Amino acid sequence: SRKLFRETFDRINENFKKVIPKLFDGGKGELILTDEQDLLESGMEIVIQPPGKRLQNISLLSGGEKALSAVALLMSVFMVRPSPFALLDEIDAPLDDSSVAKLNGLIKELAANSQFILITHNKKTIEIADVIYGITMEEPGVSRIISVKLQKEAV
Amino acid sequence: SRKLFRETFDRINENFKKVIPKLFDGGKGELILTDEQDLLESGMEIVIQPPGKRLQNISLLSGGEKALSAVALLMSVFMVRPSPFALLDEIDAPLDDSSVAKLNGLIKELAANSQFILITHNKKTIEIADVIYGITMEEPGVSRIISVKLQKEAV
Amino acid sequence: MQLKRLEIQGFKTFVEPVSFNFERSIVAIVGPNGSGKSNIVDAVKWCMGEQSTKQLRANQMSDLIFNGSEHRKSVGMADVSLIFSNNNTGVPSSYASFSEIVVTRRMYRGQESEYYLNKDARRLKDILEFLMDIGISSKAFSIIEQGQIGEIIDAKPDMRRYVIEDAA
Amino acid sequence: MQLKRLEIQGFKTFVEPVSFNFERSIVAIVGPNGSGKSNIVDAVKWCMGEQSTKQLRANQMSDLIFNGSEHRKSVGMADVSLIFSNNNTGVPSSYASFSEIVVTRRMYRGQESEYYLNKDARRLKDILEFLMDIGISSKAFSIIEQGQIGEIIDAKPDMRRYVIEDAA
Ligand SMILES: Nc1ncnc2c1ncn2[C@@H]1O[C@H](COP(=O)(O)OP(=O)(O)OP(=O)(O)O)[C@@H](O)[C@H]1O
Ligand SMILES: Nc1ncnc2c1ncn2[C@@H]1O[C@H](COP(=O)(O)OP(=O)(O)OP(=O)(O)O)[C@@H](O)[C@H]1O
Ligand SMILES: [Mg+2]
Ligand SMILES: [Mg+2]
Repeated sequence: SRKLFRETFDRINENFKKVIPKLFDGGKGELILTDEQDLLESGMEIVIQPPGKRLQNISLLSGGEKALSAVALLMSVFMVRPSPFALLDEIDAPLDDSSVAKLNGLIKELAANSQFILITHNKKTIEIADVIYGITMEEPGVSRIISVKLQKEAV
Repeated sequence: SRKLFRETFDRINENFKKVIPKLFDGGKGELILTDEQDLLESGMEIVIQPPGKRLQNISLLSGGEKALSAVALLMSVFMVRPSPFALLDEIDAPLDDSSVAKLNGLIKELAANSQFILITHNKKTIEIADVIYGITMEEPGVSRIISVKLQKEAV
Repeated sequence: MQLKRLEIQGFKTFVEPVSFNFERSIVAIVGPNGSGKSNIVDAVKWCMGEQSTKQLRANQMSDLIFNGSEHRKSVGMADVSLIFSNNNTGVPSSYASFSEIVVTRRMYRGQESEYYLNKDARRLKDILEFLMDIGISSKAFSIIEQGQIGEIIDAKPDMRRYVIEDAA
Repeated sequence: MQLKRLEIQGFKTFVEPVSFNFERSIVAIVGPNGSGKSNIVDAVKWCMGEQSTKQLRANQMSDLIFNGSEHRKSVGMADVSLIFSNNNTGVPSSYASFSEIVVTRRMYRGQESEYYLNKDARRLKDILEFLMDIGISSKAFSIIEQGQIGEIIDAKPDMRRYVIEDAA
């Protein structure tokens, strides 16, 4: 229904406005409906202004800036309606060390209510995990689990 | 001309057959013309068999396996006709540590005849560079070069 | 509902049965290039009813069953189960009495897929309805494939509304 | 011919003039997300005559000139030069006597681009011919944009032939 769509949009947008400055160390983010009069058909624009930069079309963002913006939207949705799990395959690949640290900080914050399954090559991301599954092909062509490491309980 | 195309293809293919086992620690690679009778129109298939795996369509390869195969082709072409430079933007992003090490080994081998300009976030890749340019936005929105580090002469 | 376990057998490179326990909040999956990490994402999407081979990085459905390796023959069946634990939030009433719900998809080479909910044979439609009730689907924004993180940014504005609709 | 230097001014985020010396064999370019690294790739492709805004990650040509920041106004011109040194291999005969060849592209906001070879005004066609003679082009396989390394693998077989043609 229209009312539900509008309410959900507003709540996600509130979160998005808060999450962007966290991930970008400043700057602004906002979601805009392309047609407020027609909530059942309206599209959605994403507006991002990294700190100190002019407002520009999001297609001009860098690879890492686009990934951070997408993560911000994903997390903003999660805060409104956590899904039974999130399965994220190498979302940290385009990110530099400082962006990875901010991403991981946000995941830790949300992990209290949601479940995150992260496929990664990045050592910093592995550090935040409660459990680590190693996949191996010791027998070529056949995937097995080599080890499950339980990280120390977070104090 | 047809003769030149054929000769160039054969030489690149010879290199490709040698480079794939180097990057994949074994396995086989080959280039195949889709229509040998019509060299002016023929397409080109790429066949990759990672070590210990069955021969499969290359579309089934993983993200990292595709990147390594593409690099193998690039280097095979370079060995036949080095271009004035190669400009590679984060080609190491999908690779694990061992694949990055093999990629960098290959770049070092070819660097004697060619010039490589590598944009990267990976510390291992930075280590093989002769010169490192740091790009900064200390003034937000404005790119500058912060430093040029000359690595010690390779002994 | 929370995801508790994932069991895979015969799907792509997981010819040997494996089981992942997802009860902890943050689980990392690591391994060399080509070892089978993204195949796990495909297994989850397939189990949730995904019908498009392109979305499963396959050319035809038989590419989803283990095709063999240098020392092993191909097998004839792929079987993936998602085990959800009932933590009393977001549970459809018809399932309130179960402590666990197991969604299973099984396929024999050359045949149609079979679907099960707690070992009862069902239709695809029943699986999709159950998953929708608990707030997840194979096309949900919360499953991000390798290399696709920037996709929502590059998408057209009308395509993006599904992100709000899913959550509504 | 080898690439010796790259000079950028007014192009995207490089409002201040910068110069990169590429005489060494392996040069690494590093920096935080959004700092301007991939803009360097766009600058090189633009200088080499690239006409498609999509290939330059822009919506219109004016996106290529510095559009301003929080504390600076936009500027009216972008200017990029590639300086090649003549090491006597692969040099077209008409340039054999030059020790350096400078390819320049300059654009004023709202106007057509101007092209120069060693400071002489030329047409785009002359630039493309020169670059072809020395074995490089903005669409060459040896320039790989961010996220595109797997593209040649996913391309159709007839599209792949250009890799051999370029080298022939
Ligand atoms: N049906 C199948 N039978 C056997 N092997 C298969 C099958 N389908 C895919 N594969 C193999 O699975 C491998 C790809 O695995 P996957 O994409 O999960 O790797 P990955 O761990 O994600 O690697 P990366 O880190 O490079 O992304 C390929 O080598 C492919 O040949
Ligand atoms: N004409 C312009 N004027 C000012 N800024 C611009 C212009 N065109 C692009 N930009 C800015 O340049 C930035 C993108 O830079 P670039 O893509 O080079 O980053 P990068 O260093 O490659 O980052 P990453 O590591 O994330 O890939 C964006 O923030 C964008 O807004
Ligand atoms: Mg993968
Ligand atoms: Mg970049």
